[in-house]
Amino acid sequence: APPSCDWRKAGAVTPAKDQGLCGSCWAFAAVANIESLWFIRHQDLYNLSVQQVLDCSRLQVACGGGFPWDAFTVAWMYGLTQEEQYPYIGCQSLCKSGHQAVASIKIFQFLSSDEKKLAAHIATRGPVTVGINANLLQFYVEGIITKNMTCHCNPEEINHAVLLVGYGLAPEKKTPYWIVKNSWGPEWGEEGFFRIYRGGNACGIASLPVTAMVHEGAFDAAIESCPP
Amino acid sequence: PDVLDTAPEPSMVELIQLFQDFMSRFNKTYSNPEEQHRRLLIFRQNLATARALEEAGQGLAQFGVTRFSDLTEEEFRAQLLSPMPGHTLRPAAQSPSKP
Repeated sequence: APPSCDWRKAGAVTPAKDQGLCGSCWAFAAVANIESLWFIRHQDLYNLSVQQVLDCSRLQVACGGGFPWDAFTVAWMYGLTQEEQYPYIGCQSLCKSGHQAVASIKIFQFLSSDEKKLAAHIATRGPVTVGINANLLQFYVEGIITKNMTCHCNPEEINHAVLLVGYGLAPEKKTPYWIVKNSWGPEWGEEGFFRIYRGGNACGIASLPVTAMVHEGAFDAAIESCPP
Repeated sequence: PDVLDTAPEPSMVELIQLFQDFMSRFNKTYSNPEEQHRRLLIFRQNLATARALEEAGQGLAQFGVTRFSDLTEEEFRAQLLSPMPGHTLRPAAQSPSKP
């Protein structure tokens, strides 16, 4: 993996969305993953519909939590339409068909929890969804959540899903960190993103990495490297 | 607890000012004065927690007032988070096949 990577600099990451009072993080993380991968492959950046995922997943109470692969299954079966065609209301409703899908996936895959391999995957392929113990994030304002804070967030107790969009090394104390997209709106944290220590499975950040693979076109010119 | 020795808690006047700023910034309203008082106490507790976290962060992270600062830990988890028993659902590593 190169020393740093930030897919936001390539324009591959949509602004952070707000899940509201609904446990739909799993859908937001997965949809954000597809948005970024679709851009990297096709150079079209869409805000895709999270509500479609909530409504059309087989979960009965989509706001009660789920897994990114529940969302990937919806994207694989139906394709995803744009957010403006199927806007977010933050509760489960009936699955509405007939919307034009603009992005779809061919498969999803579980990745290694080895953070060096994860960084290499992100740098060469694109953002990845992960689980995290998000207890600390209630009070997070900005900066890097460091290694010695992670005793406050049991890595075995994953309770949130987010998207790794890059990584870097802070000059201060040479702290390696992940750049993470959250779904609590752009007003929260660092414009909707946060940074956390990279290398020690901090708060369980590396324990459940999953990503989609999007359909490819015949004439695609995929972005081949992540901006440092 | 360590940090409270070095960084004293805000006075009640300062606390109320911080809470009013918080309510204004995040458009918070409460159903009655009792509820508002209860939220003020939660806010105070959360400020102390944030201060302790910031101390642990060794200057690399800032913790403080967020729009969730009037929620108890239990409320925050119930409203924003969703337990994911991911480790039990993760596919088991395949054992090497025998030659």
